[in-house]
Amino acid sequence: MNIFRLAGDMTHLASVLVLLLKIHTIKSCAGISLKTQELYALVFATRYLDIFTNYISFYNTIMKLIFLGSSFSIVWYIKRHKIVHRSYDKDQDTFRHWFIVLPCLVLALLINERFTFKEVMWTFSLYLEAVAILPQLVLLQRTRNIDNLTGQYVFLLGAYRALYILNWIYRYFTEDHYIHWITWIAGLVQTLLYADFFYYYFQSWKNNAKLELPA
Amino acid sequence: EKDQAPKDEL
Repeated sequence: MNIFRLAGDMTHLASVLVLLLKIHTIKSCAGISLKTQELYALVFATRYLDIFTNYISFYNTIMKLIFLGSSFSIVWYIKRHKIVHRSYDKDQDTFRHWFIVLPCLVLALLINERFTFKEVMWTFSLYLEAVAILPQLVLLQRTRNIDNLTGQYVFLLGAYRALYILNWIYRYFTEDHYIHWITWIAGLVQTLLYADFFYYYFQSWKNNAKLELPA
Repeated sequence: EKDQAPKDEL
């Protein structure tokens, strides 16, 4: 494992911890898109189908369990926790799951490395992860006061993707393998979706102003 | 001889 991959994983982990901190400690999910969280739960459920059959490392298994457990518990918190649920911006979080899930499923059935159930599900999870942030970005744009934790959560998620690209570039030059093109392209699309957010995030940071995305 | 990269990422 290289430094970019480790930094990417740690940033991903930090994003989850920031979100759990907001939900568990402040008991608020204001500004957080349940749609995006449900899509992430689906991403991990379909990607880690081989978690118990294909052992890679202790680190790998633990991280998979953390991402599975945290994504499903975040969804549970927003939907079922009495106090947390009250802060959910239901009327603003209007993105339709099916507009995202269906095209990803069709694309995974058409473009994959091998036409087997596990392989198609793995490919589907990559396509879905690439666009799962969209409901969250739409919600951010509609939110007048984006609180610090929500801004940091999205920033950390974007940073995680950017670090993964550096990791792939590093692996390309240091390892002798064929490239998983699907992973690269889906990952690149995913990172580009954050470009606009990054721009306004750094602007607000530079000017010491509150983060706000223009409609 | 190149082979497929292992799926060892998260």
